[in-house]
Amino acid sequence: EKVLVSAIAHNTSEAKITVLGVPDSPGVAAAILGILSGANINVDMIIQNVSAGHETDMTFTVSKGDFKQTLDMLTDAMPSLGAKGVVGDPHIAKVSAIGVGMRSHSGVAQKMFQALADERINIQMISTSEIKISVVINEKYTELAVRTLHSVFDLDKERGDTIGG
Amino acid sequence: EKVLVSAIAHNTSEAKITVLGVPDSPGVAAAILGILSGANINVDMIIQNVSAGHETDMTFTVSKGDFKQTLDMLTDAMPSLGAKGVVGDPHIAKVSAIGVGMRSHSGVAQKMFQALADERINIQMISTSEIKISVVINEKYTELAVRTLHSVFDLDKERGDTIGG
Ligand SMILES: C[C@@H](O)[C@H](N)C(=O)O
Ligand SMILES: C[C@@H](O)[C@H](N)C(=O)O
Repeated sequence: EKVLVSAIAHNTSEAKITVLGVPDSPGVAAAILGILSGANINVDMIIQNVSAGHETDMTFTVSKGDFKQTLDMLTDAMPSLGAKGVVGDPHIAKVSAIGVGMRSHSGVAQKMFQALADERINIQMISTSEIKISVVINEKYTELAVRTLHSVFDLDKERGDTIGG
Repeated sequence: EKVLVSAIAHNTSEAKITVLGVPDSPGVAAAILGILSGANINVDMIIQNVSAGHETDMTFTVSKGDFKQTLDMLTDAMPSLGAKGVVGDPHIAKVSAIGVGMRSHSGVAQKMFQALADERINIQMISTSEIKISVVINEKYTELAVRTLHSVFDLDKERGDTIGG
């Protein structure tokens, strides 16, 4: 099987914020992003899953520096958004497996998720793009997760090559 | 402001499936992907948001051709996964705004989501990557969504240029 994952990336500069229980109707997502873009808050990940009943949650990541201000702004906006709550956590890391050959995510995802499970690292969020599978985990597991994924996807060998080991 | 969105992409070949109410503990995501990769089911998007209490939902997209088989397989696996339900919908479209200059998703996302809201198109799922914001909508709105987003992000002009209009 050709090499599917070519690199493991990680980012511990972000914090996650979730707006809970918003109505699943047109205009709600725009209103939430309107608050953030109006305040010039940079957003990296945006994740919304299908709704349960007529409500759903929306999570996004901002820089740790913007965490407190964003949490406060959205908490103030809860009534106008019709949200049930706003929660957040600045102690997260995003860890990604990157591979341009990934036509499908199934096999790589299974291997990645199993490697994290074997180390008892809980996956808080999952998001994919054509060439990447990203998970959000507790920041304290960043090094363990990156080391484990390097080993599972045989990315250690490259290091050996460059040093002549 | 420099052009942030350079293209609108859409894909109506996929179906979504959600495994509802799975335990938020290590190993669950690996088990679900294990079922799919074991059956050689190709998966495109994988979305999991933060858990409410100790449970969460996991959604992924498969080709419309794999929809029925995947739904059946996961429904059978519900007891072993500890899931509360499995639901799905083959009548979806993924629509994406693509822009390599997107350092942050806020402003572009707000504009994209507002444009869809103005057409009363409900956003079922949201997922982002460095250069892209993707939404899942009802398949019947595909052309309307693509046309609306082309206009909002001034991508119509390009067409005018090539025809000399
Ligand atoms: C929840 C939110 O995404 C809503 N469905 C909307 O279209 O704005
Ligand atoms: C729900 C699922 O992602 C779980 N948290 C896991 O780590 O497998």
